[in-house]
Amino acid sequence: DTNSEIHDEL
Amino acid sequence: MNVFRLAGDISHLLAIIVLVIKIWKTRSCAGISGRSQILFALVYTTRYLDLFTNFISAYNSAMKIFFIVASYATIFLMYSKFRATYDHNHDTFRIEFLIVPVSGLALLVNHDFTPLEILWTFSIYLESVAILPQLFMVSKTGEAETITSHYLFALGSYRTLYLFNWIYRYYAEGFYDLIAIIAGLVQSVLYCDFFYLYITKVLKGKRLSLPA
Repeated sequence: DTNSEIHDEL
Repeated sequence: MNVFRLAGDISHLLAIIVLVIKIWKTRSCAGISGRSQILFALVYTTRYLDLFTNFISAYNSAMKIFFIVASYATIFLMYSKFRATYDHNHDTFRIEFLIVPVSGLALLVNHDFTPLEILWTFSIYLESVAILPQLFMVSKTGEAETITSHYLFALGSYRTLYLFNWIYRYYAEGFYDLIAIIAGLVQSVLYCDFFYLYITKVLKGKRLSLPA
């Protein structure tokens, strides 16, 4: 997984 | 932002607008599950708390605010203004059967054990199943108004378009988020039956009715 805390999608 | 993501967002936006306009114009929320609408309000509220912590873009913030406001407006229309038209006898899906397991799963499987991240994860999992009370209601009454079918089609298409967005982002940016992808798959699969009926019936000008 690359994504944590910042979610740039809706 | 790629074309799949943009199409998904537009589809999501259209779904929400269609629902509010349907209720407003017909002065009725018959056939709409208030329980699904409560779940969606919960989804947007818990997911978009990052409005206060992260700024991504004006587009992103505007959409988030719109989704939150529209979801509460829908609840207001259903439970207050047009309450008399709310078909509560057919809206009987027990939402605690969704909220409790989804809460447990969000606590167990998340990217980071922090309050905001757990709430984000909760909202992703909850969104994947939030339509179940509505689909249950359609199956119970055996039919849906054509405008309700359009709403459901747009709402279901949005996450399916996001799946294409994630495939694109994986190849173009090396970005992927397994929690969102798996929940998005579940969410899309739940609509399959409805998509089939929509394409074979509603698009051919017939009303959506289920075989007895």
